[in-house]
Amino acid sequence: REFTSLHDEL
Amino acid sequence: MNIFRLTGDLSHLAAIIILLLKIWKTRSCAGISGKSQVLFALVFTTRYLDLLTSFISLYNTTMKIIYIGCAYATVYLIYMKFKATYDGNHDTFRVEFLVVPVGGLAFLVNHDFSPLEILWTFSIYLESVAILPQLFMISKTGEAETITTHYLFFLGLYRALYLINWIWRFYFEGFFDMIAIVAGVVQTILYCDFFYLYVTKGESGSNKINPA
Repeated sequence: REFTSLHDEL
Repeated sequence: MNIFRLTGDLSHLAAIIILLLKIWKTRSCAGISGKSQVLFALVFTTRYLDLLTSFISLYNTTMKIIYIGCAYATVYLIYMKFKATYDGNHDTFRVEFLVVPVGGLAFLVNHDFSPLEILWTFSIYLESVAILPQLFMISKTGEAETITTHYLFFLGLYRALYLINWIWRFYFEGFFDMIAIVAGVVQTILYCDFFYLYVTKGESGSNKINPA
């Protein structure tokens, strides 16, 4: 699971 | 990006700036829990490590840098520059009772057992309880300066707006992050008592709130 695609929020 | 998330981020930014300016202008951190501010600095540090590894957008990177910068500047003002005004006798919440369980939970319940993901999960769980030392300090002193209540209002509002953002994203994008949502609900619930006081006392114009 790609970290940045999962967590694009602040 | 949607309006709820944008207003949420701006509300969060407003809270951070209000606190930093309050301490800087009054040259005093009386009534402010340094422990909560250290926890927030830890939250941003563990959550925004991806600043070093990836680029999502100019907005995302800029806000992360501002949040981290202001968090450390606030901690610096409290524990170094205006240390003499720090009210250590009332800032006595045992933060180890927060950090240790949150750290353990981050290892047990996460989306992926990778360092970056576990640190992100730790930061999400920690943020939901990071305000407790501040709320505890206010309950001990029995009052809070008006500007501090505005800080808490915007800080509480930001995650409440994020909850609406997650409803929006689930409905329109099918995006759903159980960990962030559960932690966000807990975080917002912790402010409910304060929100009630803020609204009721705010109307009566009294310059201090006295939580029960």
